[in-house]
Amino acid sequence: MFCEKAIELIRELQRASDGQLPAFNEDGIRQVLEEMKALYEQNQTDVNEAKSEGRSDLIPTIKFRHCCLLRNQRCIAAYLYDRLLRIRSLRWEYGSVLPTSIRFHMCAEELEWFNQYKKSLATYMRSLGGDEGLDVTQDMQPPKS
Amino acid sequence: TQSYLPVPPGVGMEENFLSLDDILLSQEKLPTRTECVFPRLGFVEKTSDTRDIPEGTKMEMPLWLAKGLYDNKRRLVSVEQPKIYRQGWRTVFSADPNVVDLHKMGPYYYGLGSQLLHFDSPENPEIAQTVLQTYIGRFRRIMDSSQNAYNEDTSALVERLDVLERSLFRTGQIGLNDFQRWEKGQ
Amino acid sequence: ANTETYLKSVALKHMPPNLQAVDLGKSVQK
Repeated sequence: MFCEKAIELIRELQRASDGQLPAFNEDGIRQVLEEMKALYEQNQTDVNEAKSEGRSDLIPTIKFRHCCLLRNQRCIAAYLYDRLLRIRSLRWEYGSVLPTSIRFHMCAEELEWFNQYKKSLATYMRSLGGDEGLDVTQDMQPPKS
Repeated sequence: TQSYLPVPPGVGMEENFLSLDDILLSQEKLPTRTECVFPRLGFVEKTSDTRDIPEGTKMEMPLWLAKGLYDNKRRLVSVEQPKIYRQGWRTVFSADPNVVDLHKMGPYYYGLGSQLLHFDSPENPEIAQTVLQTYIGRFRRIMDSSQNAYNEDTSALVERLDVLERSLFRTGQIGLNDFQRWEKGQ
Repeated sequence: ANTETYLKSVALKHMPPNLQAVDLGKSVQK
């Protein structure tokens, strides 16, 4: 059945409880993209045949494959987006320098996203509290006193 | 971490596109029947010896695919209700919703029940009503147990709950723990 | 913009032409 690899990506994240960041599954993403390419090419062939030879009986199959393409797209987008949410939370938990062990789990594009996110947050914090700005990532817990 | 805020699941019949919970919910299988031939897809249905999926094939299809193929006008697939939503089980739920192990029978009892309403059936109003009344009937115990189990093993309390109910229980526990920490000045 | 750039570079640009866009409004709870 199609889309098995895609749902595995989602399950992998679901298993990583409480916002932990598992290693980036580059191989998994690649496999899903390859499946999408194959599905799309098969559909292109069938669409051409349906048009040129009047094979309207191929329409259900074309629709089936299109559903699978949409499913794969959705799973990949959700996988990547959820990882960004976890990475974003790391800025608040660890500060602007992430531990090596966590950076090791991130791909180059995620590191770049994190750097941009830090900049956006810094710009925002500078805009608060008059000239001095305000570090809103401090004092996340009430002081012991 | 407290700052990790995943995309939440949709409410009722809605799904949130980027919600991991909704994606997993939509992976649940439904009993279906093909209402036409699906050429060149015989390999998908492993029991099929032919190149095509024949018309009239009964197969367990994931919800996402059933929703994508379902169309009132052009019948490609028809969807049956899973047992837990049929009359026999609806009677059980109306008698006492608390006796059912919704983890074993689900684990997405409410989610899948809501999604079933996308497929036309004369039983849909009753299914909707049963799902709603079951939730109402079980809510009180979940709330009470989540508020009274402090700093203890809760596995026995959640083992018969469906996914939505476990989320509810977790929310109750978070509230309880937060309150206890506040009382202690933490 | 940051998120869109990321999704495009990691995945969307490698997808079939009609699937290269994702509406990030869908990330907002309805």
